[in-house]
Amino acid sequence: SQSGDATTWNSFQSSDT
Amino acid sequence: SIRPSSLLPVTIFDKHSLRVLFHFARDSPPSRPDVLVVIISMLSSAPTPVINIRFQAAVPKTMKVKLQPPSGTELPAFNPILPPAAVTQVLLLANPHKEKVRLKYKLTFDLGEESYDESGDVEQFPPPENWGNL
Repeated sequence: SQSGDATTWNSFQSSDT
Repeated sequence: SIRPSSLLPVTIFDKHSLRVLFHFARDSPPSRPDVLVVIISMLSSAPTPVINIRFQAAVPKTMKVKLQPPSGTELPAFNPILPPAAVTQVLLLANPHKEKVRLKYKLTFDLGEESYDESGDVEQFPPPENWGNL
């Protein structure tokens, strides 16, 4: 049942610098 | 100190004279077998410097990603008679439910007069069952 991407994602992370 | 595994690195990006590799460390951090340590290498073959390099990553809600500060944000112009330069950045990926990993990245950098804003997916990760012993 690959009807689209049901994944919920975290927001993009970068380093703390 | 990070010990590299013997797994082949994965080329996750190779455009505009910039190549980005994921190499997987052999060990997990102490008492965190659910964490994969990824060493990111960024290499340039451009005839002018690459500057303002910034790598960002996102994973599904059931996982967590953390990026350590990069070794730099610039790469010098490629010179074929000098050893290659690289920007290195360590990424920690927690996957407590041992799911198949998907990672989205954003990569921005400037090369000459051009600014690039690139993105993509990475799915070529070692099986979570083997993390900590790669």
